Amino acid sequence: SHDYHFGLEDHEGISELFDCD
Amino acid sequence: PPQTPIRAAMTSIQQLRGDLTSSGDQPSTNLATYFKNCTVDPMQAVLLRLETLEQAFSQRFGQAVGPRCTLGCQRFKLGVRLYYKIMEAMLKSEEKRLSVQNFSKLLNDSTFHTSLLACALEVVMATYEESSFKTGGYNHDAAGGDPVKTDLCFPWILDVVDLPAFDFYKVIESFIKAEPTLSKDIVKHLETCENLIMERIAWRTDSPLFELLKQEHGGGAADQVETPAS
Repeated sequence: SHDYHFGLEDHEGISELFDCD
Repeated sequence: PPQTPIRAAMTSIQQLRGDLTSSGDQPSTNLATYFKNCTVDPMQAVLLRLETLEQAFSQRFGQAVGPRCTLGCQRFKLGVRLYYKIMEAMLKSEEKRLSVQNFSKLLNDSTFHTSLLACALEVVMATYEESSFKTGGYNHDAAGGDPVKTDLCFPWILDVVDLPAFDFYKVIESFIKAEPTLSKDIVKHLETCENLIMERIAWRTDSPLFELLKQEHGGGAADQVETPAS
């Protein structure tokens, strides 16, 4: 991960970000 | 042993090309299966969009870089391989997380595809240091020629594919998660893009963010509307 801050929770992913949940 | 900047860049490029050797210029069998599982198969729309964006990207790349415009096609082809690879990885992850196999809404969303492709192209150009926050837009010819100033640094790609920064932002974290072999420099580059968007670009007057905020606040009431400045 090279110190990148991952902000998405376990229940969040690309589907939610594009309103496909 | 420590590497010179040129050697480090060439190693990065070799690694990227090596990682994508097994990725095809077309969707893999697995990816095609995800497409077929959709209520509406997005394959034709995907291919048509790529054709259109390749023309736009190559033309703008040539305008920015100069006579070596054939590089634009090469960059785009590498970007497409990465785009397919990441898409497949994302879908596998979502399938596992959500226990679904029909991603029709997502895969028929043009904004999703454009965002993912833009991110892949940004990674390719960052690898070739054509998009670099460090060098201030200059890159050195790989053959050791004179430095050439380019204007390809982020958010150049957003203008080329006509994509709001707000939408581009959505794919970044999932992109990094889907490709653990991304180098430290590339992850850092994407993180810088994220910060630029969060701090500045997403708040520009034409951003879709304001409409979404209005909707979120129950939109319509005149006294609730804020100007972009505030």
